[in-house]
Amino acid sequence: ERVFTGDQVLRVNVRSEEDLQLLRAMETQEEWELDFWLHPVSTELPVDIRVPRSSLSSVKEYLQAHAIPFTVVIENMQEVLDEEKAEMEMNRM
Amino acid sequence: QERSTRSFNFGAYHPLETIYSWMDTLVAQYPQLVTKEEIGRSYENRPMYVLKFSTGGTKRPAIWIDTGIHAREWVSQATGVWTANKIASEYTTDASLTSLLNTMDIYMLILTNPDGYAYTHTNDRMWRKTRSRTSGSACRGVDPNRNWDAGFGGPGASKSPCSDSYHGPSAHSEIEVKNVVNLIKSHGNFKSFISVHAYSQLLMYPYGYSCRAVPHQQELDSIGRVAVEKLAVLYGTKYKVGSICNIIYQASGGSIDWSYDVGIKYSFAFELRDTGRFGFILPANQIIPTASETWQALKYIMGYVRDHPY
Repeated sequence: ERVFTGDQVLRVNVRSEEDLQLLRAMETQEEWELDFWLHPVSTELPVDIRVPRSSLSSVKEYLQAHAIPFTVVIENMQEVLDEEKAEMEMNRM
Repeated sequence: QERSTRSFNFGAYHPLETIYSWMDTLVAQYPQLVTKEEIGRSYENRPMYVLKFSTGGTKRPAIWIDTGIHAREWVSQATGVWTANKIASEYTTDASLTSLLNTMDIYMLILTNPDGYAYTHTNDRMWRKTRSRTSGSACRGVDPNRNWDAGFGGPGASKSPCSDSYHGPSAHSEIEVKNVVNLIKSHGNFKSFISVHAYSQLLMYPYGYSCRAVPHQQELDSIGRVAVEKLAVLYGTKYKVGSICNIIYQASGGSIDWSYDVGIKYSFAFELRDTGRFGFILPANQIIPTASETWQALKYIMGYVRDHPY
C-alpha cells in the first residue's frame, strides 16, 4: 500500500501571469512527481499541489526563489489518511 | 450485510462491496421504483451497476447522473449513495421529485470507475484513473474523463500513459466509458447528463475541448446560476459557474462535451466541496452536508429539464 508520510499539500494564491508561467514550469518537472490538485490556470483560482516528501525542499526553494507565496494546507498527508482509515474501520465495526 | 437502508451510515466512506450490497438493499426496499441494471464490466471484470428510478413506461425521457469517474474524489461517490437514497425515499412525499418521476426516469451510476475506486481503498488513496494496461508502458490507467469522443486527444489531455490526465490510446478505449456510451446511445432519450466530481466548487457546462461558447450557453449559464443559488441556501457554499474551458482549463475528451455533442442539451458537471483544506480526503462528517446542498442544485436542474422538454 502506498504511503504518503511527509507529503504535503501546498496552496499557492496566484498573483500574476508571471506566477502562472513559473507554476506551469513546475508541472513539467517530472522528477518532482507533483500531483496538481488544482492546476495553474488563472490568477483567480488558487493552485493546490501535493508534494512528495522527497521533493519538498526543492519545491519550496523554487517557490521562495521566485517570491511566490504559498501556505501548507496539509502538513502530513499520511496523518490525515490514517485518521480516515481509523474512522472507516470504526464505522465498519 | 446491511439489512435496511435505515441502518446504513450515509455519513461514512465505504468500500465498493459495501456500496454494491447497499444497492441491493435499496432495490429491495423500493421495488416499485428502483432497479439495478448491469451495464457491463470494468477492465478488471467488476460489474458496473446503474440504479434506475422509474415509475413505468419504456424509454421515457431520462436524466443521467454519474459520480466518481475519478476514483479518489470520494465525496462524489458518497454523495451519489446519499442522493440515490434521497430519490427513493422522497418519491411520493416531495412534490417536485414525484412529478418528475411520473414523467421521466433517472439513471444513476454511483461507481463510474469501479477498478479505480477499489484501488484507492487497497493500494493508493490518491489514484484517479482507470486500471487498464497500456502496451509498451509500465504505467497503468487512463483518465476516463479525457477518453470520450469529444475533441479526443486535443489540448488539456496528456499523451503520456504515466500522466494523471492520459487520454488513452483511442476514444472510448476504456471499457468503463464504452459501457456508458452504449447505454446512452441504445436508450436514445436522455435529456440531461450530469457528472459529479470533487473538489473546488464549480458547476460547469460544455465545452472543455474548446473555449468557444456552445449554442445554448446562455440558457445553461442561467440554469447553473440559479442552481448554485439554491445550493448555497443551506450552508452558504460558494460555487463558480461557467464553461469548463473558461472556469477551469481547456480539457479535451470530457464526458459532458460528448453528451452535449450527441444532443443532450442539459449537460453539466459538478465539482463538489471542498475549499482545498482537505482536498480528496474531505472528512466524512462533511459528506451529508455536501450531499444535501448538492441535492438542492440537482433538484433545480432536474425540475428545469422536466419543465423544458425538447
